[in-house]
Amino acid sequence: MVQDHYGMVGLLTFIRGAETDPNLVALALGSDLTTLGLHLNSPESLYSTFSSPFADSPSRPQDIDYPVPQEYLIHSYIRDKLAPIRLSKYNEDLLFYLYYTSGGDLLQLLAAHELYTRDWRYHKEEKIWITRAPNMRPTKVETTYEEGTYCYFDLGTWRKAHRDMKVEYDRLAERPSIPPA
Amino acid sequence: LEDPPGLYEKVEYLLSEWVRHFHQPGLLRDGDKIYAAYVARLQQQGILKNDDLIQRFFRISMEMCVELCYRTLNDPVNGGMSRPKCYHTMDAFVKLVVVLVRYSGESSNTLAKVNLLNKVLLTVTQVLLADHEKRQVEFHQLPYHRFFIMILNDLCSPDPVFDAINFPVLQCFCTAYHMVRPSKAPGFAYTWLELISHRVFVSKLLLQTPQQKGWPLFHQLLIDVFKFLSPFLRNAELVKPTQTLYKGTLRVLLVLLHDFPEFLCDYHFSFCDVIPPNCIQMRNLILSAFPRNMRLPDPFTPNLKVELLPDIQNAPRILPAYIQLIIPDLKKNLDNYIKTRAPVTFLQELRGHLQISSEPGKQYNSSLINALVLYVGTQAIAFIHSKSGTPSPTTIAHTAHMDIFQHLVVDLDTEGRYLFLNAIANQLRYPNSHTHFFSCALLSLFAETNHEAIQEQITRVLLERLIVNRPHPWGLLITFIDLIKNPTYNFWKHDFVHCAPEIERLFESVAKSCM
Amino acid sequence: SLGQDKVYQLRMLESAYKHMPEPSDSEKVRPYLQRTPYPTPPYHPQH
Repeated sequence: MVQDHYGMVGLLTFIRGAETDPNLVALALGSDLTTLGLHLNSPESLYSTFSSPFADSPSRPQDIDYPVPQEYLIHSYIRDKLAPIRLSKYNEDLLFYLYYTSGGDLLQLLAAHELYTRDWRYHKEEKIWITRAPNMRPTKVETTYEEGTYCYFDLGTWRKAHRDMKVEYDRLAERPSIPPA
Repeated sequence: LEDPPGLYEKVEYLLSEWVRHFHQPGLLRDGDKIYAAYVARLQQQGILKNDDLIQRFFRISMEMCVELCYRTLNDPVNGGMSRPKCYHTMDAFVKLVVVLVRYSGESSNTLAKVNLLNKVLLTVTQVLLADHEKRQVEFHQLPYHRFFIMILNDLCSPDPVFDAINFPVLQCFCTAYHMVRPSKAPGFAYTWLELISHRVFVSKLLLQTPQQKGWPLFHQLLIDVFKFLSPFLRNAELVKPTQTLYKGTLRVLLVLLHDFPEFLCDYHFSFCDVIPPNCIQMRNLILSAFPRNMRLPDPFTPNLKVELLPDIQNAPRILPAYIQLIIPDLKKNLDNYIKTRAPVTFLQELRGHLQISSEPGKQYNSSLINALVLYVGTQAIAFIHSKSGTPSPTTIAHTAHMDIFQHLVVDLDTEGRYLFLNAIANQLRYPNSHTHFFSCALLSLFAETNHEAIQEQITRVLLERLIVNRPHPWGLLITFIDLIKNPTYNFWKHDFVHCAPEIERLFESVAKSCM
Repeated sequence: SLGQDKVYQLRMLESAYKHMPEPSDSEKVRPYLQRTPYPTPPYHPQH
């Protein structure tokens, strides 16, 4: 057989080496390219939301600058008149919007905190926000869970809906802790 | 040459005045008036008197903005506000440049505007390179990043003045980016990759510029990053910084594969020429591109008759022209041999043309090998088509073209043979005449040889391309499937298939997924 | 082995790695609702 780099023995040596050295794997055996944060099966173009070669997610809609008519750019006129952001004054629809569009941002945490204050709870497994349906007590309450009809926020339809659920308390996220500043 | 006395202070004053104008609330409402008044002021101060002064003005302004950014970034008092403060200054300077470009010459004088922009961009690149040289590891990319991104955004916004000069503007940017490419300014490499892959830049260059005029410009920029990475990738030992740049480049290629596959199709040859042979996944990514209007037949279809697919009659486009890579004398002799099969000594001398040193690992001119293989293949396809035939192991056998391939595969040592076989395998892509011919050629070389070492190396070249993570080019899959399924090749009887448990398992696993 | 110029390039790349570009470097200034990246718990949607 070919004894140098260029035959099967060379390939075998490389494969064996790659089992212990991740650097060798990166180039030749490669990596799962679907884990690079690009929606490779998307029917939409990727370039239009491409954030950066070093980002592991696409740009959020609010991060994509778009040329708008000059008349829309009124910030310099009204900046001194704008109220500071106070999540406690916003309705739930806006809170959910801020929560879902601010992944990995402090704003998401603040929105989650405010939703918690308003008795919504985030179900870590179902990945939905739920709250007890108004005027409907749970049908069963135990130390570790309860059952009944709950209101949840449906991200797909962007509205509240109801469903019967068994809610294990340890599946609910705690109140988010906000940094002191 | 020294700046004229007093110019520095004058520029400092004018620039500070501009930054104040830029951030005042009335700019939106009274923009045109403010701009016109400021341009008049510059003229009055003699700044716009001649090209030399204009260039000095921009250079000094850019140096001041850069200096301010460094002071801001290095001042611990600023903390999290240091970046916004840098944006504050750079955005104002960018706006000044955009205003001056817009008002340069008459409104219909596009040449004046493009010339001025070109001057500014080249001046900024010179400032960058000088800064990079001076500060070395203390160099910071932020001011230049901000400058290039913001000015690109402004010049590519819908605007009748800038719309009329859109392509020349892009050319200016491409020239500037090429000047500060990673091999010239490695401290700027990450930002550079971010700049060339910015959504506005990519869409303007690859999509919105008519007749694909932007494609050669983008091709050059990709070649720049491949050439920079190549020596580090060749060593296969990736430190984190290089790995990050490599991964970033993969992301850019994935976007191109998804949104602009035709671009990768057209330029695959030159990309594969600069990507090291051990970067198999990156190369596969490029080779697996296919035109969006094409539907690839499932390579695992039983009894797939590749020779009956209509697409294999069509020749792919290969850009840029690769024939220039073949030395004229060699090409003349090559053409002569193909035509007359004479002189016989041509084949014996061929290796000498390809070998450039005796240092192991660097013996051969791989670009020449790639060009030679592709050229001989395209000549073979034309010859077979002229005989109203379709390439197949039968029709390609005993041609002068296969003589050349068969001679090379025997005469070259293992290193040369590896490069030669890689050159053939680089043509196994989507259904087209090149894929079909080179697939037949590779299988024919496997079948016709008496040397098991040659069969082993053919298998090695195919297998290493298959064991990497996806994607895999269509032509690679159908060639390998034919090799393992077709009894002509007696594949499973070869010793190298069973040389080690890992290899055996690999073949079985690949064969399982193929079957 | 890498030549001297490649060793230099690697050294420069390594120092650039310590201050990579940030997303806001490529975005217009948004004074009202700026980015405030924060490590939120992984069970919250990240993208």
